[in-house]
Amino acid sequence: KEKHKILHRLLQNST
Amino acid sequence: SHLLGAEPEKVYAMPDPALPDDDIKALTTLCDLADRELVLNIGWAKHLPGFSSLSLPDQMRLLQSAWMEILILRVVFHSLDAQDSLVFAEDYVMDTEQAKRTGLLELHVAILQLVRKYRAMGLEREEFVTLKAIALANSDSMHIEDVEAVQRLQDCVHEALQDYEQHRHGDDPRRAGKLIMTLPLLRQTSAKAVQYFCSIKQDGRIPMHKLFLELLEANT
Repeated sequence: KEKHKILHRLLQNST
Repeated sequence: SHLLGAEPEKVYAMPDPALPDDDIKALTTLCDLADRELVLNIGWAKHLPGFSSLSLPDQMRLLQSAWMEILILRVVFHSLDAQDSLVFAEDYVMDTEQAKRTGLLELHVAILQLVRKYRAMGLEREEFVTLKAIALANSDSMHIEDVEAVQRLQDCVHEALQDYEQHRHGDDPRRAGKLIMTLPLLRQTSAKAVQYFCSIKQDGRIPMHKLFLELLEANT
């Protein structure tokens, strides 16, 4: 998961 | 109408005028455009009915498998009215000669095959947005946690396509199936594109943004 932190962060953002 | 409303805004390629007009510039422009589109596509996915209720790992797996198919479908749809050119953005159209010079010819030819297929069918915007959602839901990731939830998402977008075709193309009962049958070529073309950009990445001559790199790495 650490390898895909940007995807992870963008999916978590509530935009 | 939900899918039409969720469509991401238009993106411009904005090639750097300070760079000399060569293959490095073309590939840099494409990788930068792809990175920005990916950010928008993640926002788009979150608007698909049922996507956000999937677990975060499953959302990630679908996107990691389907991102290039989604990018390519957009180029294909925007290129339907162009003649042997690919419309990557309103301000970035590439013809076969340019593709040849950039080392993109094989990919260019493969994407044009999709363009011709959809042009012959008269692909409509409603069908394009639904196919994009189907490509995401049907990305065949190997490690889905909740297979049933992903199946529900697939059923939902599949049903949307069938409903649309029944109402708009009742005279061609096979149209939904014909559209679905274009997806293997999309998958194949996407694999070619990922392979190509992975080799570009290994060359190390083209600057790539982090999200684009992250997703390329998810496929290797």
